[in-house]
Amino acid sequence: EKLFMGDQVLRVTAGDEGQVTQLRVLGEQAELQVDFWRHPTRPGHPADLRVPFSSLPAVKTFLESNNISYSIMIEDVQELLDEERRTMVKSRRTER
Amino acid sequence: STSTFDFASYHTIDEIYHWMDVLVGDHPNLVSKIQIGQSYENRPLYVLKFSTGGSNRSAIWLDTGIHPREWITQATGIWTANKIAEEYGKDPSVTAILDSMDIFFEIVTNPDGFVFTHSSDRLWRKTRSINAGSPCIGVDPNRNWDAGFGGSGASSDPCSETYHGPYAHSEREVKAIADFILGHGNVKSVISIHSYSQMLLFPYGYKTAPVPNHQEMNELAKKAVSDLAAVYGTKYTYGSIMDTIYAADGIAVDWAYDNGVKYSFTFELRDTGRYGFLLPSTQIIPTATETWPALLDVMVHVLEHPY
Repeated sequence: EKLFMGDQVLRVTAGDEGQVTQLRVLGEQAELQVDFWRHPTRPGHPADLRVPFSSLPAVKTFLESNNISYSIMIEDVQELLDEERRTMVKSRRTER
Repeated sequence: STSTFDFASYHTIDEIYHWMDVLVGDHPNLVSKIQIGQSYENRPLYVLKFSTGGSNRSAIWLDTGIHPREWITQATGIWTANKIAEEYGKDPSVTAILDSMDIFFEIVTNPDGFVFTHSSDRLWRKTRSINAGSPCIGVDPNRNWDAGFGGSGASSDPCSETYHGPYAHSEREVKAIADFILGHGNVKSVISIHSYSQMLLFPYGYKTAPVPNHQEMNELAKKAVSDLAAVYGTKYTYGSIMDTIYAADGIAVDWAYDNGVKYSFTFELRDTGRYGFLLPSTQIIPTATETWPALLDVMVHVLEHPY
């Protein structure tokens, strides 16, 4: 099973069209394996991207060096998935 | 009985398929389960048919889960299908719709991908078909439709999450729906439910030209999102896909529109700003509950505007 330990989902808000373009370029860098959950659309609209743990330094450096504002929406994806799994098991036990 | 089913929990495909049979058993004169095809890994593609009789009535198509990792959409689909069954004979709008139209509801639209999210990769988005010549698996089923297929609003890279596939309708899951709708010939609305970003969208995504009934679609979307917001205050945006988000090529509702289905919409469900599409199961019923009035607005409009 694929695990996502340390992966984060960043909520990024491009300030102008140039930054929107830069976000799209970021998405195309295959080695970073960025996975857009909400695609960059236009300035002011949030884009969400899951970043593998190993790519976090590079992605955050890219965003900061281009003055693209971001926040961490999900601190650790695997923790959220583990919680989801625990909840499923618990409700299934209750249902049974 | 469906009353023992936990609508506030996420479920496996086996549990969902079992629940479908229970729903049919609970409502034998209204609900039936039909199979419109098989997935790439030969899983049945089941569709719930809500019908009070008559042959080849005009119909509404609903689907959830074409992107399998968006579990909130299948869960919303289950709640909504149960709501439709429960409200027939009680809610005047549901009763009026089903007294003269059929509703087809595919809940697990991408079963291979859905099973894979439970077994191997929770964040899987595509189908599970093998891409010849590439190590990467799967096609984005909402870039595989024959409407602007292969345009820049999709990716030609098999490793991309928005890979459009080798040719339009290459994915059995997509072709099954397309064949069903064309074969039926009387589908008047296609509503495809996705997650997330709180949007109610309508064609086009593959071209800038507005659809001929843009004004009507926009007004209907405006009313629907207003009624949705009235439930929990969840604010949606609405409009054509091209105007509201971005160019998206090869998507279901554009194909439906181009094939005569005038009332084609995509819902993008709630965005709490904290979970993306990984909404905790405690949010299933609130999400489904708020979406219901908007869905009903669209279905009632379809009923009241035959064409």
